[in-house]
Amino acid sequence: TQKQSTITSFFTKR
Amino acid sequence: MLELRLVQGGLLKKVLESIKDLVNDANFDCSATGFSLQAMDSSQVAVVALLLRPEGFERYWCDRNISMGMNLNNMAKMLKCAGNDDIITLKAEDGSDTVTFMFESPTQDKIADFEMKLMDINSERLGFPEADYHAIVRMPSSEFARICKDLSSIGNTVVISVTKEGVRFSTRGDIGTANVVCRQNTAVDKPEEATIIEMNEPVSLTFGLRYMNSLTKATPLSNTVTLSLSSGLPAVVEYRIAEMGYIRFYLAPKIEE
Repeated sequence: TQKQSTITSFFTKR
Repeated sequence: MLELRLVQGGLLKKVLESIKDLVNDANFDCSATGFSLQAMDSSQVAVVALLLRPEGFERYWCDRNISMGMNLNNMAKMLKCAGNDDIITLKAEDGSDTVTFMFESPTQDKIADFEMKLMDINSERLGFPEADYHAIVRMPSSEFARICKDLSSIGNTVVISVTKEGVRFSTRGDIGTANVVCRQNTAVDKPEEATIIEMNEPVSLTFGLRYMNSLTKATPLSNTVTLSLSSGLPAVVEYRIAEMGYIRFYLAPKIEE
């Protein structure tokens, strides 16, 4: 099964 | 104070139509770099990044960096009142909690101004490092929109795979499966009709079609779309806005649990 990832798990907040 | 005069006002209307369903509220930033926006959708799956460079405006005046928080649905309502050929000017006084949109008809016989309340938005910006993508696909934006729309009537997710064969869009649903393969094609009458595939490594990623379909609302902004893909990383879907800048969407993939 697949789950939807989130953008914040890939990119850091500046 | 800020004053931005955009002769192609229809462009700003299209920009709003392409992002208002994805993002509710956003800060528009105005600086020497241009008129920009970065905002995430409420489920944190997609980020939209917009840049309209100063050169694209007939007048681009902002004497200091300004960030204006706007409700995009309300902004879209106001911009809908502008004609497609109207010249649009944005104006804001220092310290004001409103922004004024001025619409001028091309023949200058009708001038309207709409004042909209600004809002305070706490938004953190994300840093997007420069990446070497496994594959970059450039194709006609209308073709990409058509594929996303067609596949969403069959399934909820799309697998985008780039191989030597071309770029494959696949879905699966209760009623069956669908596959669309686009091969590189540069033998076209107009350059914007070409499909160009640059592949460093084969890549396969899965995305929610609901989000993909939402991104394709930017189709009227550009004849072509560029998909930048790397395994396990968000896709970048870019629509270039002629001579002015771009609208980019970063879309998080579905991953194995």
